[in-house]
Formats: sequence, C-alpha cells, structure tokens
Amino acid sequence: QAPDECRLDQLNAIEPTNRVQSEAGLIEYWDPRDPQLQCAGVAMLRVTIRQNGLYLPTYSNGPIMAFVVQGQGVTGAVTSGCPETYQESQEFGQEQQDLRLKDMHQKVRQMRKGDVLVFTAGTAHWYHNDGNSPLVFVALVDVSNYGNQLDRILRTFHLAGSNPQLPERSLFAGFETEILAQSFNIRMETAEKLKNLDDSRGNIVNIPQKLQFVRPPTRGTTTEQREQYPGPWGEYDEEEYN
Amino acid sequence: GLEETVCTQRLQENLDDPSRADIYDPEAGRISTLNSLNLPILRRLRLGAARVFLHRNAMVLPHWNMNAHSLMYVTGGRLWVEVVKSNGEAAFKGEVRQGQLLLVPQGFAVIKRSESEGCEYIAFRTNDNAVVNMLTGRLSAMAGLPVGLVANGFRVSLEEAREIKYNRQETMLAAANPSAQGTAEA
Repeated sequence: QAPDECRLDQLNAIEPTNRVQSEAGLIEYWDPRDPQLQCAGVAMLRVTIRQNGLYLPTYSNGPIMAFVVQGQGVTGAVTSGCPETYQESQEFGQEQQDLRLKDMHQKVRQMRKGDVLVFTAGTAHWYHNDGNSPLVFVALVDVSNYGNQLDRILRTFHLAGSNPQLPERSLFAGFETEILAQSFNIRMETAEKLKNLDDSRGNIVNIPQKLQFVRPPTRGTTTEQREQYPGPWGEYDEEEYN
Repeated sequence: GLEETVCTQRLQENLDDPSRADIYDPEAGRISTLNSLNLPILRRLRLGAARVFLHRNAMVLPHWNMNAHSLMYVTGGRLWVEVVKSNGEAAFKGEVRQGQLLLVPQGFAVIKRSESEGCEYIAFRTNDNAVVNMLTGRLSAMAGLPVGLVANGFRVSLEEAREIKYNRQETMLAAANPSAQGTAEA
C-alpha cells in the first residue's frame, strides 16, 4: 500500500460513476480513484442483468465476492482441471452404436436474492438471469489481494463478447485467426467467429430462446413457498423427497 | 537442530530428465513443473517453474496464468508467441529466440508454437502453486461451458459450438498440423 493511499480526512457515501450498457444489462463501476476504495484496495461494481440476459464468461485479476441484491439466476465457474460433471444423457446415433453425450459442462449453481458468491482470481465465470425480474448483484474485487499480481487496477478478461463503448474485446480477438484455428482444430470461418469482431452486443447479451443447459431440478418454485416450511434448524422441509 | 532440518532441506531439482515429465505427448513434447508440492521450500519463496520442450511445429495450447506471472527464457530454438491483454488487444506477437526473455503477465492469454527446429524454454512463475487455465482442449474453460452458452456467446450454430468445445482433445500440448486447417473434424 502506498503511504498516501489512506489519508482519509473525510468519509463519503459514494455511488457508481461509470456505466457500461450492454444489450441485456448494465455494469456500473464505482470510481477506482476514490480515496476510500484506494485505501481499502478494492474495486466495486454493480451488475444488472435483464430477463433472459447472459453475462458472458469473464475472469478478473483479483478474487471476487458478490452479493445478490435482487432477482434470481444461474451461475457457473469453470475451474481449471475440473471435469464436466453435468452431463446430458447419452443419445444413440443412426446405427445405435454411435454413442455420445449431447453436452457436458462443469457444475452450475442457482443464485437468488441474499446469496453471496465468491470466485478466485483468474477463475472464469458467467451468470444468466432465468427469473422474471432483473437480476442485480453488487461485487467487490479485492485488487490488493495476494492473488492479484498485476497492479491495483481492476482488469476484466472476456472469453466472449465485446464492448465497443470501452473499447473491450474478447481475448480471442487478439490472436491471429490461423493460429486460433490450429489451436482449436476448427475451420477458419469458425475461428473468425470466435473473435467476435463484429459483435456490438456488449458483455451481457440477450438469449432469444431460453438458455438450455444440463442442471438438476430446483426444490420448490419460489422463495416464499420454501420459507413456509422451515425445518428444525432453519432448513427446508424435505418430506416430499426420499 | 537446524543441521538436521533447515540445512538439509532439498534445494534442487532436475527438470531436464525426460522421465520426470508431468505432461507428455510424443508428437508435441513435454513439460516438467516445479512447485511447492515437489520442492517444499518454494512455499516460502512463493516461486515455481516449468521446463518445456517442444518438438518442431508443436503448440502450447492457448491458456492464461491464474495466479502468477510467467517469465519465459528460451534456452534453445525459436518460438512464435502471441500474448493478449484484458481489452482483447495483442500485447506481443512475434518470435522469441534462444537467449531472449518474455514476460507473460497474470491473466493475459497466450499461445505458443515452436518453429521448424523445435524449442525449449524455462518459465519462472511468481507463485509456488501456479495454476494455468486452458482456453481449448479437454480440460479447458471452453469445454466447461454449456454448449448453448458457447453458441449464444459467439453467435455460432450448435454444431460449431460443439466443434469449439470438443475438436481439440489434448490438454496442454498439441502437434500443430498446418495442413489440418480448414478441415475440422466434427
């Protein structure tokens, strides 16, 4: 910590100062130069994802702690080396021998109002609003954490999406198409699409049809319904399940 | 008692021994990693390393360092390297030759491909348990995403999204076959 970073003569309640609008949502940032945030060594942001919005996978240079203020949704983190444990049932091909999984991916988690979510530095994660109201969460990024070895400026790396306002593009945009095609063993046209160069939707995009992925059923349908049946230790009644 | 504890602790490890490789592909090459699990003193130093041998036209598949910087010093041959920063712009795109050093900062995405004579380098890492996240391959972040998310995120068909997720089955090293471009296997 630099010696002059915590000269706080007066404290103020502060609101976000920068807004980045995307197709299906909004990211608001508190001023990173604010003395209070600089003293604490953190960056703060507030994310609003509209219904059917998808916050494309990103990772940042510090650990993240987020709190869900409103709404519900789904989130996923892709952790290095972890297997794709959510698997869609096998389907048979024409010959009944071409056995393959329709899709498999890493674990996804439900998120709802009141949840705290954490992600380590460098872990790619995404959010999807599958509820009926905007999903809003406020997040702290601890840029002074040992996990961050860059400077104390919040840096967000995007696996997909681009934001012409900033300007910010996906990581793939910086690679040559040819070496990208080689790396993924895909066609050049597909590699070109990976770069998202003509995409102006921003980092939160609209999903025209409901986002399909493998996930277990949820208990109950609404928070209110669940709260009617608190168990002896505040847990929900599970008598309808074996 | 120090003479039997601190003074005798292991301070060295040979990373050139091929039989010690942690990642090995007969077509592409090998990687030996050094961290605090195989050399405990590194926990105090918070440092690690990786020794990489690439055959001719082999690739270290695209990845980012989650929790460390990586300082790569080329000990033999030449390497084509592309490094991309957080805003999607290339921070480096070019050849790194024997005797040269290149920093790959934490979080920056990087692809490496050896030239015709192959390449070997040592990567110093500023974390004793440096973790790498792959962007392609069997254990990659892309493989861990739902196929529908990949399709929507990149505005590609479900079939193309499956190709992006599954066409590359290697984990970290792969032989680069220029003739394979444009003939993707489903």
